[in-house]
Amino acid sequence: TRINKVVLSGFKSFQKKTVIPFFDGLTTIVGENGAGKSNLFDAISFVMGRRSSQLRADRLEQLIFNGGERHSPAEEAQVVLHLDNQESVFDRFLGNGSTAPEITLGRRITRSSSTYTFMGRACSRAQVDEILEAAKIDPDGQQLIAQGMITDIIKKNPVRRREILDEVS
Amino acid sequence: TRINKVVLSGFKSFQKKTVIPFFDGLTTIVGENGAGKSNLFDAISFVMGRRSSQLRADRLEQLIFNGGERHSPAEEAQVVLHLDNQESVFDRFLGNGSTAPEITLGRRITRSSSTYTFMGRACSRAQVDEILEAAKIDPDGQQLIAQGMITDIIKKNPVRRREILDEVS
Amino acid sequence: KRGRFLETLAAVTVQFDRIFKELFQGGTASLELETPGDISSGLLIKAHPPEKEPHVLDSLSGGEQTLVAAAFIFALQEYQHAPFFILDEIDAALDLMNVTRLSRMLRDYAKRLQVIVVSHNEETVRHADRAYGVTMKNGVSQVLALNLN
Amino acid sequence: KRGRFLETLAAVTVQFDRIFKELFQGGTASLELETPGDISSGLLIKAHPPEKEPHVLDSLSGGEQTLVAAAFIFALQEYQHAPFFILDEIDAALDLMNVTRLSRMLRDYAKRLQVIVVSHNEETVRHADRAYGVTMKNGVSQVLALNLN
Ligand SMILES: Nc1ncnc2c1ncn2[C@@H]1O[C@H](COP(=O)(O)OP(=O)(O)OP(=O)(O)O)[C@@H](O)[C@H]1O
Ligand SMILES: Nc1ncnc2c1ncn2[C@@H]1O[C@H](COP(=O)(O)OP(=O)(O)OP(=O)(O)O)[C@@H](O)[C@H]1O
Ligand SMILES: [Mg+2]
Ligand SMILES: [Mg+2]
Repeated sequence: TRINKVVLSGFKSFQKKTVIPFFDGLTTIVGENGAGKSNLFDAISFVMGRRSSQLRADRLEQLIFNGGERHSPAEEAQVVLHLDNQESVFDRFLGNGSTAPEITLGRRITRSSSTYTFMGRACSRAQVDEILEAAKIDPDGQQLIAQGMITDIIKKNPVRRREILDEVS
Repeated sequence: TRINKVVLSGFKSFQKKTVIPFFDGLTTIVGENGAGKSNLFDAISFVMGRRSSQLRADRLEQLIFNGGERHSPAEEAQVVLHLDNQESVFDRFLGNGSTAPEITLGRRITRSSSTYTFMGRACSRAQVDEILEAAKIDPDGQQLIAQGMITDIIKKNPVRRREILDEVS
Repeated sequence: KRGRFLETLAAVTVQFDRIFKELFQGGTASLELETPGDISSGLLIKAHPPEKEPHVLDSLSGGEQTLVAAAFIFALQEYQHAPFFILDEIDAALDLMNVTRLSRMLRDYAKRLQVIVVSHNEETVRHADRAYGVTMKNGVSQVLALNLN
Repeated sequence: KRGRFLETLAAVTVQFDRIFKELFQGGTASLELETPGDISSGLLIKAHPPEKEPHVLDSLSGGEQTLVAAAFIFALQEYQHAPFFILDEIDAALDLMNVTRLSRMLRDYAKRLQVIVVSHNEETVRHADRAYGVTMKNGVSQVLALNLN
């Protein structure tokens, strides 16, 4: 599979609905300090199920656009991930032999609720894990490296490092 | 005061005796990855009394030049720090109303010993601390920032951060 | 399963050493169990850059540690085949030569999987197929597609 | 002494805010005790970049955290007057604009105290009075004085 598109609204510094298409090859994300690059990284981690502590927040509600100085805060944060299904890797989740060129995984939080969606319909966290696993995506895997975390594998205690290899085998 | 000179031999990747003069103003240290820039930083931290764990080593003996692939290991590591005394801030340690334009602080380790020197003569660690303090040098202070440690003050727990202010006041 | 773990370890170690040699232009690296054969013990990383004595991993420089970590991550990928890498400022500690080596390797992986990299480094951006610029105005972020020519 | 601590805190806070404003071209910052008046409680850093809502310190970006940390270190220095700064790659997370701002500030401090900075960044080196190049050959480091013109 590959990421076709990321759609965010109300997530961290992305106040309004923002659509970001992704393509094959090497894409770089650039911009000044504090612009929102790592927030975009967090959005992708968030929709794939990472916890608030891995997203530089103490609680999920801190992920909702807080208004800055000039705006009012958002009511909710939502991120939808569009994943390519042209190789049919997700077909078994689509029901009744149907297929689709792409699937969507979403996650929405308000100050008091947190929901996951698959193809726009509510689903459980466990189902999201299962869907991602079908495409060999591990939200906690070594393919998603947050800022400052590249040497984490070096600093890890050897048993935790071996557990990473357990996950892989 | 200021640092007039740093003389290292057998310390980490500095096999031979290396003399590095320092001057007023802004000095940058440049070079490729793995060249030895942070090792030079470590040498200055080492002579001012920082522990092996703060010098990227498990034990002091790992600070001795290990030979690389092509050379034999050194027997000992020594660093001598030459500090300016033209403002007489160190006079009270020089004995009998004498003075000198600069003082030297040294630290030498072998696989089985560790000694500090002041003006070439053996002294205690406590004396080194006292001498540095006279010049407002704190080996564990916020004026000496190791690679990757700049945001340590941000990540510290608030009580340890307040203790830094205790030290200052 | 003990057998499967040891098989994975062997396969990943071969890749780790190969990728390490490419990033360091020599030297050797390996992954070993603390207690050989005991799959419940920890996993050690042995990294030996060219002309240096293999040493405590901590005593490697910032840039060297980044390259060792990247070699490990890429070695896992050769085994796992995840569909993308998303890497936030992994080049921060690298000098120009090593940014170039790492970027070439990322460009190579980008032929087979999606690679998304956040970077401040012009040399990294030079290797990209496309770029998005993120800007902030009045506390709100916006994303623009940039022309790389 | 409680009085002396509170006096130090007040003095350092004034400097912290002033230096923060210069590095961020606006905004406000302060240092506060977790429990006001209780000098055994922890010390909080409140950092509020321009046009942003003051937020959890952790949610500041890598570059923003570097600048906040630098402001804190410089604020302590205004009070302590140590004879030198020795800083190893503190500019790693900064964009070009912020490297320039930080380097100008370091250059300013360099008039009053000795400043020694390890850096890979050309912009940082551009602000230096002199430079030493460290090279490694066959596992041995050497230091050369470089000509900055
Ligand atoms: N919930 C939120 N609402 C509004 N703004 C937020 C929220 N959470 C974080 N921010 C802002 O986002 C900014 C950080 O953005 P981000 O970490 O993405 O920067 P960056 O582009 O990665 O910068 P750098 O190059 O320094 O790493 C902070 O200034 C923070 O105030
Ligand atoms: N005791 C020792 N004897 C010989 N070499 C050593 C010793 N300790 C460390 N080294 C070598 O020094 C090198 C690291 O040097 P250093 O950390 O100073 O690099 P650096 O110039 O700061 O690089 P970077 O830009 O990546 O931070 C390592 O490759 C390590 O093998
Ligand atoms: Mg960032
Ligand atoms: Mg270094």
